[in-house]
Amino acid sequence: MRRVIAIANQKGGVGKTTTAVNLAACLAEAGHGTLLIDADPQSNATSGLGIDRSTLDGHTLYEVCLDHADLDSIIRPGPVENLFIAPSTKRLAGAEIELAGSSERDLILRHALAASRRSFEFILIDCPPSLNILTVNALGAADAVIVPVQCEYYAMEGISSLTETIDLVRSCLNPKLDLGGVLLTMYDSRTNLSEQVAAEIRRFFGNRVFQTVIPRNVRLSEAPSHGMPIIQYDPSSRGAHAYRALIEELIERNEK
Amino acid sequence: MRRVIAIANQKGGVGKTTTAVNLAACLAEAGHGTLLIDADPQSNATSGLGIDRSTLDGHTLYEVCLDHADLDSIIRPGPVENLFIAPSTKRLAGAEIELAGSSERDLILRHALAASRRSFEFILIDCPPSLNILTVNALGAADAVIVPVQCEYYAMEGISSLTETIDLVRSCLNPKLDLGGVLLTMYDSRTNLSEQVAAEIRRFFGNRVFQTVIPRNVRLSEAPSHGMPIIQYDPSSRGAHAYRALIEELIERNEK
Ligand SMILES: Nc1ncnc2c1ncn2[C@@H]1O[C@H](COP(=O)(O)OP(=O)(O)OP(=O)(O)O)[C@@H](O)[C@H]1O
Ligand SMILES: Nc1ncnc2c1ncn2[C@@H]1O[C@H](COP(=O)(O)OP(=O)(O)OP(=O)(O)O)[C@@H](O)[C@H]1O
Ligand SMILES: [Mg+2]
Ligand SMILES: [Mg+2]
Repeated sequence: MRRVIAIANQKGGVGKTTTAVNLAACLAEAGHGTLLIDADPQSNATSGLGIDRSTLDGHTLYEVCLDHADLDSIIRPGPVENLFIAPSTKRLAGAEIELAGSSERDLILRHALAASRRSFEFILIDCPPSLNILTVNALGAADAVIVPVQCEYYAMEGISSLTETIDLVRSCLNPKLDLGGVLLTMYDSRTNLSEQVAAEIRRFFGNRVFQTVIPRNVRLSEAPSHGMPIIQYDPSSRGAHAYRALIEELIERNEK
Repeated sequence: MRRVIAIANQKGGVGKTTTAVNLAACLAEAGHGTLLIDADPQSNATSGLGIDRSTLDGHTLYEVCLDHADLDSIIRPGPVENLFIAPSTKRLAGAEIELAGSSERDLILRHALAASRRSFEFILIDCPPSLNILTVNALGAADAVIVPVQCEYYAMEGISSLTETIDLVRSCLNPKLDLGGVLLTMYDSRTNLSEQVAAEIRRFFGNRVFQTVIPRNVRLSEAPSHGMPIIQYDPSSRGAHAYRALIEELIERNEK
């Protein structure tokens, strides 16, 4: 049973890529065949998994969205067994303008996934920090969306426009789209702010907030400079423990 | 002599809004008439200065971009003397699609500023985390751009595509656009990562990096929840000292 999960939030720097990369790596480590699709032209997920962009030569998500290349033709193995990635480069930034006129523009990713012959248990999609065509494509293709929220004031403010977008996509593009969960990230137990924001988010979303909270942990921000997910860079760090706990909760939620 | 400065970086969460709000407030405190334009649909700069979005009723940047309203008609006073704001709401997110077909779409903000009869010494423009029409408009209207860069790996990666965009805008839209400076933000002296990234950025940009470095300081992230700039929320904090030091450096650079 394949599960497609978009990792989205238009607020910038809330931990979307960090969550996409590490959730994917932990799912793969636990034996689930996992594909990570990098739908952000910043292509941080691509470099976060150690892929050298200069070796991609025309086999990226841009070619799938604009030249009708098969998704399968761009998939390559990641640094962990059972983990694969559909990489991107900054060229994908052109998709917004180049797709603006096309009638099918919102469903390109869904069609590409439907045509794929690869079988993965989980497909994660890392989204850019805006509610543009790439994010709409990810929401249109997903079964569920995980929303990382940094435990800070500005990040909290933006939540209502995201849930409105999710409702809009559900009503006119993808009726099966479910809010998979809100994930509190960069929680710093030394500050009141983190606790205040976390309490506010729980009041608003109730049990749709994951019990697992990702702490602020410098090892998580060091790992990408080595091109590794946290379970390879520092498997005993608080960051690694938190993302491992998250997949257990995710799988439990899925089975309900 | 009016100076228009865009605060831009397509990487999310690097401190664009925090820099725009606090730089504007410090310039105003030092006696310079300052306007902050919120060009981000997230409208964090608007709430960061204590403006209640529900009181804006059609007097926002959306109306200037889409309904040809005068910029002067939306300007309102900020929480500090000499500080004014041109606010936004999430409605501005529609500008991307609604302006896509218009031939003048890249110069709307420059024309609106040219038509304004208000006189400010500094006009700051807070940009969204993407290289879209709103950011291009800000770069098209600006004399200079300040690039906040978080002292983290992913933020460093994105710099080259931003400088490419600045060069592109300079060559076909705004020949006077200057790189005003790269600002290191959220510098955490306890981590090696901050020092490594800072050293790398200085190697790449040389003296275009501001001497002033903004430290990670929780008071900066608490201030927005009170709708205040740091000089009001906690005037003796390290964050307030850093942004005050920054304006001195900025004014010195301007005079050269
Ligand atoms: N739990 C954490 N502890 C410490 N640092 C973190 C944590 N999560 C993410 N980071 C760091 O914070 C920064 C922002 O995270 P990340 O890039 O994953 O966010 P994002 O939402 O994907 O950003 P964007 O909006 O630009 O796509 C990165 O430098 C990352 O390494
Ligand atoms: N020097 C700092 N110390 C501590 N926290 C900071 C600092 N600068 C910014 N922050 C906090 O980090 C988060 C990201 O900053 P901010 O929202 O200003 O970035 P941004 O680049 O404007 O984000 P976006 O890309 O979404 O527009 C905010 O919650 C802010 O309060
Ligand atoms: Mg990201
Ligand atoms: Mg901002």
